Amino acid sequence: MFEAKLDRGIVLKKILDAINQLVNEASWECTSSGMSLQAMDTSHVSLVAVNLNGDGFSKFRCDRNMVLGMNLVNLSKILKCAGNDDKVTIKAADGDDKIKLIFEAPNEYEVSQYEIKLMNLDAEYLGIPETSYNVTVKMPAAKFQRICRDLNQIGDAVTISCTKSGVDFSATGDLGNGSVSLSQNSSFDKPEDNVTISMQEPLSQTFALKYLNQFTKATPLCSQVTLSLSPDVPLVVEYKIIEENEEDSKNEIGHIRYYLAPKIDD
Amino acid sequence: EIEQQCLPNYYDDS
Repeated sequence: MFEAKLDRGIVLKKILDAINQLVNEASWECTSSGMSLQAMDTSHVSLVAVNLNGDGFSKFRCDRNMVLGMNLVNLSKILKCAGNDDKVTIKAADGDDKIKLIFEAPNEYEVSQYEIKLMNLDAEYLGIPETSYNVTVKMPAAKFQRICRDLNQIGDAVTISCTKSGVDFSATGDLGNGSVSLSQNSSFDKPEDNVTISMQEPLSQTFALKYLNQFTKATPLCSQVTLSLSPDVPLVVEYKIIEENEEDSKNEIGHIRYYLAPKIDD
Repeated sequence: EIEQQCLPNYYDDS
């Protein structure tokens, strides 16, 4: 038996919005410690990994490890039927070929139930080792989204260059070129606007904006995004999954990490 | 369309 309850349905909606255009089908691995998912896009250039901690749920029970393969587009459709403030419970019985989704409205007298068929999906699991990255940039997620969107007006790829003075995002195309430079800054009053750069050595790598723009669908999950880069390894773009509850307190309940291989010739 | 490396070139698939 598997049962997981989140107090705010909007978190699950945001997670699905962040991944379902990149991957249509994927398997959730459910263990006593939480739920996780790893899937590559069809061209095997990018990968998304989601991790939800069991203790981030208001109720979490996993009697034995389960793999729940499903169509994420369909899951997303069903989740659109849940209110943002609904409590959402995912239930799966051992050996069953479907999962149940239960939405409880805040008014406490309205309960909706939906079922989704499970799928047997071929496992395509990549072993990603713990890596020490040369450059780590932590910046406002909305700023990163804006930069990727704006530079995609200029070209298909962005070159991320890190030096002691800061980080440059630049693109070149038929109409010309453009760049956005950020330097480290910190604000006590608005920590969500901070830019933090940690660098061992200067670095410059180029990535397809098509994928980065897909990654920024996770922007509503968290105010800050972390970019991790090293020569000859894929870029990692990480968003914490933050649940804001009624008292406006924020709990980190997991993360989404996107991996993107660099452009050829880099 | 720019040419991209594939992720399995970097990580073990199991």
